[in-house]
Amino acid sequence: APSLVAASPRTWRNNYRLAQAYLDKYYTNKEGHQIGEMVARGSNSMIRKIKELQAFFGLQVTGKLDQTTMNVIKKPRCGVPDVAN
Amino acid sequence: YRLFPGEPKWKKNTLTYRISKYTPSMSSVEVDKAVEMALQAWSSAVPLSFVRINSGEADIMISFENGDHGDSYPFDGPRGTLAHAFAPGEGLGGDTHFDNAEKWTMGTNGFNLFTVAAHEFGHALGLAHSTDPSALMYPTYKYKNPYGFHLPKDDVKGIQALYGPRKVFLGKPTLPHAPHHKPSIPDLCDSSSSFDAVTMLGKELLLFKDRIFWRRQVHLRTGIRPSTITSSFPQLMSNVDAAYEVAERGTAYFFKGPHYWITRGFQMQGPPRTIYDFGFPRHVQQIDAAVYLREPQKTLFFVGDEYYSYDERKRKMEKDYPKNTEEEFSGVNGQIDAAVELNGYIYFFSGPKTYKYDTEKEDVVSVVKSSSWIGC
Repeated sequence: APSLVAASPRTWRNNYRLAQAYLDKYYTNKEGHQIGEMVARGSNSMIRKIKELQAFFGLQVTGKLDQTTMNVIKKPRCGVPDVAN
Repeated sequence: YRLFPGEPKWKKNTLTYRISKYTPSMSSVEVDKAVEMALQAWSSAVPLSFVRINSGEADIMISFENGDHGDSYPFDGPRGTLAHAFAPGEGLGGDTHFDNAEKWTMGTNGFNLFTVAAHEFGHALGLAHSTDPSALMYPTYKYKNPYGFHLPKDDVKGIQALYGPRKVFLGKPTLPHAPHHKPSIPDLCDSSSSFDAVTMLGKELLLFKDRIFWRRQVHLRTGIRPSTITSSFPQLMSNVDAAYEVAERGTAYFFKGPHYWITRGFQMQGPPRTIYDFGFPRHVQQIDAAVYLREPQKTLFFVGDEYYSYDERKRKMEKDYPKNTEEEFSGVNGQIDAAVELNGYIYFFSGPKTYKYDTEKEDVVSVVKSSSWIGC
């Protein structure tokens, strides 16, 4: 799973869930075989999506849920996916 | 900027919108205003017009929704997702939903509805999220002041990639060396035609003809100035059908085809609306003339050889109309091109003649040449 910087297990779990929901919502192309892909490649798929998110927002592309990435994820935003269907 | 895959866009230039569900966070008047201003942000950059309708299916259906509202994109309560909109297309296409769980405002406390609506309408017109942090189409919320807002460059480029730039002037092309500030003025002194529309606007009388309008002080025959309609009312372009002012409200109304625009002085208030807001039957496609009568606070709308009466206090069309114009206004002959009330008289412009109608005597008291109004 993506590593986190200086987070307690509880914060880690919360951030992970938050990020997963965010990436599913805004960085998942719903036309593809979404469920199959998630099962087959698990966290690798999430890392790829984190990288996509970081590239979109002009952040350092690490594939990790660092503080800067979490700050973006926690911002209020438009519900239209960044990866358009 | 980025476009949606397949680059969906509207195939027409006039789009309808309707606000079908409001939010308790704001008054409906504030919501209407924020939506109007947000649409205007886009229509100022591209040749698109937005017409509000109050019933039926509009191209852009706007609503405030809670949680799962049946479009596969449920809202998540306060913060998080604020709104979403669908790319241009039939059915859900263009529809714009706001999360009713947010605190919507006109200011900075809570989420500014203008800011979010302007962003969402970008989607409804065909723009996807931009990666430029200064763009309106950047995905995260950043307050924008609605007053004096100008579309950022990235968004202008994006929307113009779909619809092209808004043309300032739609008349015949001018010669390359023709000066832009001297429009060709219709030769009204020799013409048998009349004005398209006449109205007071503040302390001035405005007379419209084709692409030109004349401004004059009512009691002065000097200093009558022609100018292009586009120079003062870019949205109207040319050929205004009718106009009237409700001086008590400081508001004027300009009609063109099935649309009308509201101004305060020369300041346009939002995008065009549909004349059916007034209660006209659907077969009425345009208004020939309009005149506001101060004392009864009623506006008469002339269409063909008939007229309608609109109660400005109740904001409702009166029953038992339309009536035949010639039967009700003795001495006024022919179709009414324009009308205005001055000093208690109604002046009816019909072709080369203007009838001065006395509402007390219920008869025409004099007839003058229409062109005399601009000094001919």
